[in-house]
Amino acid sequence: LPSLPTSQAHVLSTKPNYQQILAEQGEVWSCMELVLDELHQAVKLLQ
Amino acid sequence: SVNPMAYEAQFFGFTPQTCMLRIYIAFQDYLFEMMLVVESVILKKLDGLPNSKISAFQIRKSTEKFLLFMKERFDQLFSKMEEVLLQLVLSIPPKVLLPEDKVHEQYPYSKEQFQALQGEIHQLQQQYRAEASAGQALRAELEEQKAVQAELEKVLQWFDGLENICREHGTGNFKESFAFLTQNSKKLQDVLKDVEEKSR
Amino acid sequence: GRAQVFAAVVDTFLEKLVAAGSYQRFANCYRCFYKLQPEVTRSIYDQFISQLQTSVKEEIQEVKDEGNLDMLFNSLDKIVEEAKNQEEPAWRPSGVPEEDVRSAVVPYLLKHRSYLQKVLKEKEEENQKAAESVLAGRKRIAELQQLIQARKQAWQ
Repeated sequence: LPSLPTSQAHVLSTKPNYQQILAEQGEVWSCMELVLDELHQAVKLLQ
Repeated sequence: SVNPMAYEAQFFGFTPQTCMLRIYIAFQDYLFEMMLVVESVILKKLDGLPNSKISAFQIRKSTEKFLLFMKERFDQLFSKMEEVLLQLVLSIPPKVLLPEDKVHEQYPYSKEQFQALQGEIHQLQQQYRAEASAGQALRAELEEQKAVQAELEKVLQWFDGLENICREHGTGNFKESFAFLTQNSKKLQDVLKDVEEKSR
Repeated sequence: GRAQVFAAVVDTFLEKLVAAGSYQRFANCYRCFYKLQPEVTRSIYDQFISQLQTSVKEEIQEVKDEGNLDMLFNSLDKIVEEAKNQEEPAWRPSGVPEEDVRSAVVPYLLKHRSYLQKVLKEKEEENQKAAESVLAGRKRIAELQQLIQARKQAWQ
């Protein structure tokens, strides 16, 4: 990042952590995996 | 003190004194040369007059006498001429500024002002460099965003795909159909129970 | 103008020189030859003077040509004419090059400064636009995250 203050310093200093955002998707997948497993069990049970 | 006439030298391309010196030496050379010519002509004439009792030495004396006089007058007249030319013709009046020096009139910067201007330029250069790298950082983040958006949209598409599959197999709203399934299975269980009792 | 004054002064000088070197004086110095050959003396003197004048004039013309003096005199006359209402003594070289060069450099520095101000302004505007797209991008990503969370919770 530039050493001097710039006109868009406030934007640059509030940059999100995109790696973390992508990492969070991992949690969505594991959650969905759980949901579908449960569903699978339920359907088996019904059958 | 001798006025170096540096400003005039800047304008003329030579110092006025140099110009006058050159003229002085040239004139003096001519005078001397002419006198030599005069003397040689007279001597030649004398050669044609065998009976004349005039010696070359006498002629040389005459030449020196005339030349000495001319030289004195020459120096006097020349210094007057030089004085007039240096004052009236080959000099630049004190209140006159040469066109190429207009900047000195327009921008009479003191050392401090000059340094302040340099400092300001340096500051602007720094600022520009900072803005340039800020621009690069912003464009880099835009690139990053593209990749992240693509990933997230893929996740959503996955959800869409999942629901499309369910829909394709007749389960529009999963919750309702699951409730419906559960109800049916309960009825089925009841019916099953009924059938068993009757069969007993 | 200067050119006329120059010519006039040189002519005056020549006239006076010739006047100083009069025939009487010439004949007086070469008295012994003059007594013998008065006419020859006269002719020699006349040629001497004429040649002297010619040489001087040629020299002056050569100096004028070499130094381009006529053009310089005229241009100096014009410059002096333009400055005739000037009151104060004009600037003169101080003899310290570092000092004198300052004013000559200032126009370029001022030009450079305004150029830098211009490109800096353009760059800031460019960054403004980029920042707006970045913020829009962030907003969009946040929305996508919320959508994903919503879909996930719906399934949960």
